[in-house]
Amino acid sequence: MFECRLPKAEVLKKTMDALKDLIKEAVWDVSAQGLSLQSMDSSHVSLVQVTLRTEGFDTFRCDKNIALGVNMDTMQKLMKCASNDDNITLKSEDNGDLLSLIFESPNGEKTSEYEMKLMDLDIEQLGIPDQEYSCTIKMPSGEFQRICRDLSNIGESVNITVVKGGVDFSAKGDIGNAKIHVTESSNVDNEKDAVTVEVNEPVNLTFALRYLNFFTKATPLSGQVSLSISPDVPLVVAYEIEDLGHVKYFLAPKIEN
Amino acid sequence: IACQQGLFHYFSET
Repeated sequence: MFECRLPKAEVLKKTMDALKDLIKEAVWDVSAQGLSLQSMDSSHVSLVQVTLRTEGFDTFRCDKNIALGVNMDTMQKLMKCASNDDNITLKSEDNGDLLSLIFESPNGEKTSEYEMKLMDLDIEQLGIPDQEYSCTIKMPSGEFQRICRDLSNIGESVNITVVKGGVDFSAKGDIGNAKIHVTESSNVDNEKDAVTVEVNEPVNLTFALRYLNFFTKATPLSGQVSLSISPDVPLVVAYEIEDLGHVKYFLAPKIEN
Repeated sequence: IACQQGLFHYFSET
């Protein structure tokens, strides 16, 4: 038996919004540690990894590890039936083929129960080594979203150059070129507005904007985004979900031929 | 021309 309850459906709705354009199907792994998901997009260029820790739930019961195979589009559609303020319970029997989603209004006057058919999915899982990165940039998530969107008007790729004290995001295309320089904040009152740039060694890498724009669908989950970059390894774009976990995206770089 | 790498180039299947 698996059963968990979150005080606000909003966070799970936003998480589904962050995933559904990138992946069509996925498996939620349920264990005593919480819910987790890892899936590559169909082209095997990017990967999303979600962790929602037990401690962030109101209640969490998992008698036995289970895998819930879901169609993301279906799950997102059902989640949209919840109001943001509703509390939400997810429930599944150990060998069941249904996931129950129960939404309860804050005043307790309305309870909606949906049952979603689960799928038997065999999804490739990749081993992602823990590693130190050459550079880590933290910046307002809305600013990163804006940069990715704006540079998409110029080209298909963004070149990210990190040096001490700042980052250049640049794009080239048939119509022209663009360069956006973001400087590390010297003094900020609000942590959410801060830009921090940690540099162990400067890096310069190129990534497809198409995928970065998919990743920025997670913007409503967190005021800040972190970009971890090292030469010749996938970029990590991470959004922390307060008190609950994270959504992390990995994107393989483009290499000069 | 920049060529898109795949994730299998960096991570292996578990």
